[in-house]
Formats: sequence, C-alpha cells, structure tokens
Amino acid sequence: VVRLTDVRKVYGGQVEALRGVNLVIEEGEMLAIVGPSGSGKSTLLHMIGTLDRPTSGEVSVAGHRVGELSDRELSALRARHLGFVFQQFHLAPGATALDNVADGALYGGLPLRERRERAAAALERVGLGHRLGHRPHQLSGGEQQRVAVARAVVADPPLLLADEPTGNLDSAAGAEVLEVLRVLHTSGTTIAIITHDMEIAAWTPRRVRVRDGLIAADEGPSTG
Amino acid sequence: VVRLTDVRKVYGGQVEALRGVNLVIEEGEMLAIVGPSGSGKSTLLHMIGTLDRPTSGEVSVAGHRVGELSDRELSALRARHLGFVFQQFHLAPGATALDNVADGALYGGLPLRERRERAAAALERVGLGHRLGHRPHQLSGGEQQRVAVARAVVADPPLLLADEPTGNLDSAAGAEVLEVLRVLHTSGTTIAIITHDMEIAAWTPRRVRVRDGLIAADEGPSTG
Ligand SMILES: Nc1ncnc2c1ncn2[C@@H]1O[C@H](COP(=O)(O)OP(=O)(O)OP(=O)(O)O)[C@@H](O)[C@H]1O
Ligand SMILES: Nc1ncnc2c1ncn2[C@@H]1O[C@H](COP(=O)(O)OP(=O)(O)OP(=O)(O)O)[C@@H](O)[C@H]1O
Ligand SMILES: [Mg+2]
Ligand SMILES: [Mg+2]
Repeated sequence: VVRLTDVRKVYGGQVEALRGVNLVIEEGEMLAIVGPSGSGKSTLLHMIGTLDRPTSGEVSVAGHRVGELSDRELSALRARHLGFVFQQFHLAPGATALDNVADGALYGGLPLRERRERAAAALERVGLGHRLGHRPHQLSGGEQQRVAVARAVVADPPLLLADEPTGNLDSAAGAEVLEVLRVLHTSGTTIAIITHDMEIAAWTPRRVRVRDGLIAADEGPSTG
Repeated sequence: VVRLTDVRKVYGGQVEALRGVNLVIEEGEMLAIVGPSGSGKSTLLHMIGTLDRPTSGEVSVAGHRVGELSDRELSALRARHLGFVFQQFHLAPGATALDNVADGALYGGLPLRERRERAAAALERVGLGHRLGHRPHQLSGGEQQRVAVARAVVADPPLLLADEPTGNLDSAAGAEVLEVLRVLHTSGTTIAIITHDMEIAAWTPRRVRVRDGLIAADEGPSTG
C-alpha cells in the first residue's frame, strides 16, 4: 500500500533529512518507526503520507505514483486513504474537542450529527468523554494528544500514520491509545507509528530503524 | 523556596484542576512530579511558577507571598528566580535556535554577544550545535524540545521548572537533557520535573504523585 524508492529529502538545499530511503509497507501491516531525535522519522512519515514531496525518488500510495498527481488529486487521495496523528497535534484552536474529532470524518459523506456521535465514541475510547466541550487551550497536553488520536481514527482510514502518539501520556492513557490502534489493526487498518517508546516498538510486529536519514534496519514480518 | 498552602484552581467555574494542594520545596532539591494525564501537574507547575494565580490558597516563592505582588512585581520575580521548560515549548517562531536561547538570558544584563556565546554552549550540551541557525519550524519535534530546555537553563535560574522535558526524545538525547539538569542540580539549582517517564521519576531524590487535583503521595527526601 506504500512504496518508497530511493527517496531523498533535502531542506533549504543543505539539510539532507532523508538520503535514499527504500521502504515497502504491505496492506494490513503494523510497524514502529524508531530512531534518534532529528534522524528523519517525521520527514519519512510526511513522505509516506504525501504531505510533502521528495527531492528525488518515488513515492507510491494505494497504487498511485504520487509524483504524477496534481495537488488536488493528492488532496483527494489523502482524504480517502490516510489518517494522521501529528507530533504537534495541529488541532483547530477555535473548535471543541468534539468538533475537532468530528472534522476528522468530514470526507465520509456523513451528516454532522452522525459525525459527532462517532466523535464522542472515539473520544470516550481514549478517556475523554468528560472533555467533549473543551477547546484545545482548555485541555492538558496529554488530552490534546488524545484528541489528535481520536480525530485520526474516527474516519477509519485504510492507512494510519501516527507521529509519537503517546509522548505526553502516562502508561494508563498510553495503553488506551495503543488499544485503539490494536483494534483498528485487527480490523485491517495499516498502521505506522513513530515512537521513542521502546515498549511500543517491541509490541509492533515490525520495527524500522532510522538513523541519519537512512533506514539502518528493518526487523520483523514483511521484511527482507 | 516554594510553599503552596491549600491551593485550589478552578477553571471556568467548573473544572477543579487543583483541589487543595499543600507543597513545600526546599532550596537545592530535585523532585519529579508524576501522575495521570489531566491530573493537574501542569496546573501545579503554573502555580509554583507564578504563571497563573490560584482560585484560593497561598503561593509563596523565594519568601514572597505571590498573592500580594502586582503583575509587574511578579514578572520581575519570575525573571530573577525562575526558568521554565513548557510542555508545548513556546519558542519564538521568527527567531533562530540560537536567539531563542539567547533570549533566555535577557535579564542577566549581559550584552548580546555574550548571551549568544552562552546560548551556543547550552545548545551544544543538548546536541544541537549543528542547528543554531534553524528556526523552530526547521527543527524536529525533539530538537524544538531541546531548544526549550537550553533556553530555560542558559540564565542559570535558582529554580527550574520543567514540564515533560524529554517526551519527544530518544534515550540518548533524553540522557543529555538529564545530564544538563543533574549538573545544574549539583551546582545548587532547585529543580522540579513533570514527567511521564518512570525512569526519570526513579532517578530524582523525591517524587510528588498527583492524582485528580490532589497530592496523593510525596516520597523521598524533604518529606513528612
Ligand atoms: N483553561 C482550562 N479550562 C478548563 N479546563 C482546563 C483548562 N486547562 C486545563 N484544564 C483541565 O484541567 C485538568 C488538569 O490539566 P493539567 O494541564 O494540569 O493536566 P496535566 O496533569 O498536566 O496533564 P498531562 O499529563 O496530560 O499534561 C485537565 O483535565 C484539563 O482538561
Ligand atoms: N524545514 C526544515 N528546514 C531545515 N531542516 C529541517 C527542516 N525540517 C526538519 N529539518 C531537519 O531535518 C532533520 C530531520 O527532521 P525530522 O523532523 O524528520 O526528525 P525526527 O526523526 O522526526 O526527530 P524527532 O524524534 O526529534 O521528532 C532534523 O535534523 C531537522 O533539524
Ligand atoms: Mg519527529
Ligand atoms: Mg501537562
């Protein structure tokens, strides 16, 4: 469902964030992406998620060669196929937790009331049933992170990309998030999780280790 | 150096984030503040750091009763006594990593060039000597977090309050941050660290456990 071929990403003509990455993610897989801070993990996720274009090399998602699509076609592809949990959350500051999550289901064609019902259910699964009406600045760091998780899963995307989804959570709240991901995975969702938590990395079937803009190791199912 | 007496904090007349907290922090201590997401830790840190006023109860910092100071006097007190690492970093988006950190030493009366030298040294100690000229949006999540740490320590404040300073870091980068904190502590700095990392909590001499807006336990030196 995802194929990266010799992908390079250079920022400002100087910083080589990715230096020739080859990666294949099969449908239904769950993998962790680990590596030192600054090694290129979030950049890699942005390439997989088509949020940014590589400097060179090819990205293919759901059979489409991303480099051949217009921005509009890319936007439609993302809406259909991808869910994101961003490292910095990127919640809409003016909307409640409920509406932030309901917006996650915007492309499914469902009416607002139904999207809000799904949003409430998703928020309850990450322990935020008592915070539906709070806006992001009225939430703790870990609560904002969980809203970001709920928003990504509510649309039930075929491919879910999560960048450090538990970094601000205690073990109990983190376990709730992982349970949501585990259930999604069992129902067929393909999931890639960037994490600094070695327990999570040990829990996923596959581990992709990034170092200095390259994939240093790829351990577990669907590899080599 | 810090005394909280029966501190309560209610948001919007409804959310009781702190429900009667009593806490004493002696000069030169290092403690971890732990507890579930949403339990009141960041709110507690904001009370200790005088960034917000309690709904009721008293806060005393460096011998001053905070409730009796004007906003201007409070601002001066903070500038002299406190350093912060925020959970959401709060870096200046238009300034480089170097200048973000140099601003941390603004109240010491040092000229810009000297502040920049100190800033460069602080950034090198957290492994960012190669990112001095990058602006926040040109840094990874963990790099931004480390810039926030460097900015808090560069002024050598008597009291350092760090909210989840390693949540976005791998173990190597996290260890660099902890080493910076350890060295500061050895030189006499009083340090309070909010963390979800149980290894860090085990490493500090004292652990304050927060639960539902109350201090549920206080283990280690300088207690009971
Ligand atoms: N401005 C606000 N208005 C209403 N409720 C708020 C506001 N700020 C925080 N809260 C609530 O107060 C509670 C405590 O928040 P706080 O940020 O102190 O938690 P925390 O322990 O730091 O959590 P985390 O580990 O997730 O960072 C949370 O349940 C949060 O929803
Ligand atoms: N817009 C940019 N301009 C210049 N350099 C950038 C830019 N964005 C990222 N970088 C650099 O590219 C490198 C990789 O960044 P990336 O965000 O992918 O790291 P990461 O592995 O996700 O790190 P972390 O674990 O800290 O989140 C970093 O060293 C960063 O400084
Ligand atoms: Mg990252
Ligand atoms: Mg917090």
